[in-house]
Amino acid sequence: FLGAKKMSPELLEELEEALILADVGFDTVEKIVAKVNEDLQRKELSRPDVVKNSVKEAIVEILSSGVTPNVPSIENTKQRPYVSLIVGVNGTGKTTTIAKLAHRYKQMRFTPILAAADTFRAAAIEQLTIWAERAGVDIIAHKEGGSPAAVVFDAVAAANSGKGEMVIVDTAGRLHTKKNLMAELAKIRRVAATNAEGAPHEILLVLDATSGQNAISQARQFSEWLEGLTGIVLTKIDGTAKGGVVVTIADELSLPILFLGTGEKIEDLVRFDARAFVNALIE
Amino acid sequence: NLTLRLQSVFQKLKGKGTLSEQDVSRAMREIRRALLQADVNFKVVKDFIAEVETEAVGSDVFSGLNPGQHVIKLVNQHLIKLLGEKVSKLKVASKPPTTVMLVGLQGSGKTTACAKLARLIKQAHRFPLLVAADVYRPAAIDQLEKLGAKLEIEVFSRGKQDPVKTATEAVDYSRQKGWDTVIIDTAGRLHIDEELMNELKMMKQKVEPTEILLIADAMTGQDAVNIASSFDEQLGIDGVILTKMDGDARGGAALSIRAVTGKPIKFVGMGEKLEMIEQFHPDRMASRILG
Ligand SMILES: Nc1nc2c(ncn2[C@@H]2O[C@H](COP(=O)(O)OP(=O)(O)OP(=O)(O)O)[C@@H](O)[C@H]2O)c(=O)[nH]1
Ligand SMILES: Nc1nc2c(ncn2[C@@H]2O[C@H](COP(=O)(O)OP(=O)(O)OP(=O)(O)O)[C@@H](O)[C@H]2O)c(=O)[nH]1
Ligand SMILES: [Mg+2]
Ligand SMILES: [Mg+2]
Repeated sequence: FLGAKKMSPELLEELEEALILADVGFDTVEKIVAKVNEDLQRKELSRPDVVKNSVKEAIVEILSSGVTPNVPSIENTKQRPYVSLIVGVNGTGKTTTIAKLAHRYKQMRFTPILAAADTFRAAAIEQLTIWAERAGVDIIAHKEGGSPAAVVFDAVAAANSGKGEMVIVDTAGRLHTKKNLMAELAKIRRVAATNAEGAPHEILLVLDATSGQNAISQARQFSEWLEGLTGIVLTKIDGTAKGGVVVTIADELSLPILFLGTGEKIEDLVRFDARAFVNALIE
Repeated sequence: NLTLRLQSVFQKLKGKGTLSEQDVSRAMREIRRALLQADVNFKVVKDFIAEVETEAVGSDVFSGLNPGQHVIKLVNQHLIKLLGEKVSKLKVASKPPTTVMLVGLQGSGKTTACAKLARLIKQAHRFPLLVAADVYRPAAIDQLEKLGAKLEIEVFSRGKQDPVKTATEAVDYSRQKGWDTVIIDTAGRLHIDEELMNELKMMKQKVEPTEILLIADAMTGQDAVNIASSFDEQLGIDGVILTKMDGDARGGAALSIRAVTGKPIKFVGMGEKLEMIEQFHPDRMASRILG
């Protein structure tokens, strides 16, 4: 009779713009707007502050959907060695993130060992070796060009021989569209399971906050090839990009975002906080 | 798929010769969605749609095409025109050496692009010198040295010394040794990092490069306009290399960058191997963006 209740076109356009500029994809924005239109009373829909809060709540809810007590962590898992596999496309910040994780877990009194399983890219092993020195942790590395799976195998063996209780595996960046490289990664994952019960306990996808909708495709493919991811690390959030694409990823794959990379130094890693993230997304 | 979506928009238009304002506005909503999903910047999409809309209304459907195909053809033409000239070569300095600075955000593919360009230059029977001016990233110098060794191209490095000093010394060195093209690899940095942007400005001032190329990742989202305009305003860029185009990113960042800087995309990176660099083709990019 009065027509479907919806927020005003101006308010809608303003919200759409803010969310899309933050890289929350078109379809996800439509979904959030539909939910807000449904949840709010007609009179509330004309109040920008009420609508904005409702949008924020909707996003917080989506981001929290993957956060269950089943999210694995070394703190809640008894199995040792605890193996964490770090994956993602080229240049997203995997190696640097591993340095940050090593630093963090060392400070928490765990003894991480790094596995330099990127045996492909020029000076990848040198890069991780320098980070291992800076973090004060051991590293297992072979020659450039060698088998990544062999490095993982040796790292797990080192952990089993008492060198450490945690293995963090660095892998070469690879585009999710390259079947042979993704198959190689699936093999690395299987090898990680030999001699380490329950391994890999974590598979973290490292995503660059400046990436657009392609990150969704990355998450889907890496998840498929690795039979599931356990979480996401979103890097380079210290830039001007807002990383809104994780909203769609959380919605579609129910994955928790665990950490944010906030810079290039070893301390530049923070635990993900959905509310703080959403406030930054829409401001 | 955009073609199918447009066809359903125009289902009732069979036999009509011209497109009305209402037909067009419904079609533009689909085009807008496609461009946003391709990561073209929100504001760039707005301007682009407005431009295409004015031309589409009242236009005669091209013979042999249905209205949906007609709209796509118009959009495609506009995209190609916006994306720019096809053959965009590297400038050669009137007085050697030609100096090229590669700049951009962390992880965009600069070091790899330096090596790829050096290889092309060598193939063209010129004499490239690579310069390792990233003194921050662990093993960055190692990385460039390994790539240079592979190509049998000399890499000039002065360790962790001030990168501006290294760059200027490299240019002097090139004059002494007869290298006619100097390719400078710089550290990845944020456009909002004042100190590091000043370092680039200082390097530009001292080196007076023939060309400054912005290296941008093809999967960059809405932020592409901020990055590109900031680098262009602060430093001035002469062209762009779009990397990791061998993936399935639609690459809308190409349109955003071009729209906001007016600078040409000169090359695209098509893989990790050093031979995987190609000329930019605006027509191929346009169909890719449209999906
Ligand atoms: N500003 C900023 N830069 C970062 C962050 N994380 C990583 N980087 C930088 O991003 C660049 C790439 O980081 P890497 O750790 O080498 O990335 P990667 O994923 O291991 O790269 P590949 O192994 O080549 O695929 C480096 O210059 C890092 O310093 C972050 O959170 N913020
Ligand atoms: N698939 C693919 N990978 C690429 C391409 N260009 C570069 N890469 C990869 O992207 C990653 C980052 O490349 P780098 O050359 O180290 O990037 P960078 O900009 O120098 O990084 P920083 O110096 O840390 O800012 C590496 O794994 C490269 O092999 C490309 O065109 N396609
Ligand atoms: Mg790496
Ligand atoms: Mg580099």
